[in-house]
Amino acid sequence: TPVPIAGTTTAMMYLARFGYLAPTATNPQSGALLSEETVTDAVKEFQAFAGLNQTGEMDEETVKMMNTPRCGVKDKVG
Amino acid sequence: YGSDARKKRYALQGSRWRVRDLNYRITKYPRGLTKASVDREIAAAFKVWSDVTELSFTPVTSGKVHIEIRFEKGEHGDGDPFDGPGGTLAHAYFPIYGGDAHFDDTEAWTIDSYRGTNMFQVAAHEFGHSLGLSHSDVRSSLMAPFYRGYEPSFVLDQDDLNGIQALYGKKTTKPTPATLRPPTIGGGSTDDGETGQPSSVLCGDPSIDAVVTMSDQNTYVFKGSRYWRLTEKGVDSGYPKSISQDWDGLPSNIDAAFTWTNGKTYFFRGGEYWRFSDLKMDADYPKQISKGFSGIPDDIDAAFVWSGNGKIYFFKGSKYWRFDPTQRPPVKESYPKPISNWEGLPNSIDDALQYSNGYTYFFKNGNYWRFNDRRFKVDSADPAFPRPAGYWWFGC
Repeated sequence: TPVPIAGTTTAMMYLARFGYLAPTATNPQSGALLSEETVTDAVKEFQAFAGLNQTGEMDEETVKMMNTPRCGVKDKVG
Repeated sequence: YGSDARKKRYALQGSRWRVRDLNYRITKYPRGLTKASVDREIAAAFKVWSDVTELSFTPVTSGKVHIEIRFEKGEHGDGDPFDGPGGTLAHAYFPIYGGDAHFDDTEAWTIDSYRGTNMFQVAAHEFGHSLGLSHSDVRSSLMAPFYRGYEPSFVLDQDDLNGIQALYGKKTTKPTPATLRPPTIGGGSTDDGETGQPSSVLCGDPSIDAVVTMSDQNTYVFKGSRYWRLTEKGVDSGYPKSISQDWDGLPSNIDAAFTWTNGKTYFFRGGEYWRFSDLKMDADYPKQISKGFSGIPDDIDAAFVWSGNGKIYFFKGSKYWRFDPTQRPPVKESYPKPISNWEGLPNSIDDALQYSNGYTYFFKNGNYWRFNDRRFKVDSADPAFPRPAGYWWFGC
């Protein structure tokens, strides 16, 4: 199975992949700098979409939901 | 989207198909499941959407298609590689991007099972994307992005219904034949084709001997020494005709009939059965039921291929048998079982039919029932079942 989403990097890749962060956010070559606030907002948006408490933190429930098998289409389109 | 104060609901990507009649092809099948069972699950997944809109989905074996379906592993040419078991299960493209659906072939795809990943549910979700629906944040909806496990009594969520009907409108016709009262001339007309007698034989007493849809998708009803061909509106003009005239070798007063995946139609009467390829009887028939269908009794009431699993079922009195030609023996020791298992169906039926729209229908004494395969019970509809077969099928 893929590496469980637990660390910050893999979480950010998940958020970028499904439309909560700009795709360039996780591409070090493009040198994009992310503020903590941006990442926290992205986590909150994911939590809101998934019906979780919007803590902005990678809490247990959020990690569990990010590890749930799912559809590969982005959640945020357009 | 916006603050959480907003009501949770479906989302439209922004494109949709301009035509209603779409076709599809499975160009790459998964391992571990038969093609026939995959075909059936994919058709059922499309049916989730065609049941509530005017959309139709036709499988084709050649030429261009609207929706191509593939089971792939890892990188598969669209720059969005799959990630092995778990994680991403599948993805699909909105109409503006072509509508194709790809499934991760490393998943353990299953059918009607709590094990693995349910193919029907994931396919129905992906086809929602193919039709223009984006992910919904209503957790109970089909278009929510997270897999919730196998749901044996799956029902489309109101949120999904609102979403797809926002794109394609409501369904105006019910998925049953002859939904409109046929004109008085033609189906159910006063002349009786061959004998000049009114065809009140079906309308006066619409109980039947047998009903079957042949491989050419024509549906025929048999009663006594005569048979009728049905159209969308009722009985075709020029019918009834005599069985002996057109079905050389087939006797009158048959018990039941079904069409198998080999395109052949099998007719049963007493202890014998006949095999026809369209209207022509194959050589060396009739044969003994006890030989060709060991484990099945003589004098059956009904025979049909159930749309739920593609197996052959025989009904007689209050009992039923399941016949699986791929198994030895083809009828398990656990049969016969009571027909009461089929919730809502009566005993001693006339016959049953898997119609070209994929539903299985049961007929008895002038009434008919439509079966909901997923709920394994008679479908609930308005008007309710049973309904009069004369009015809805024979154009009376």
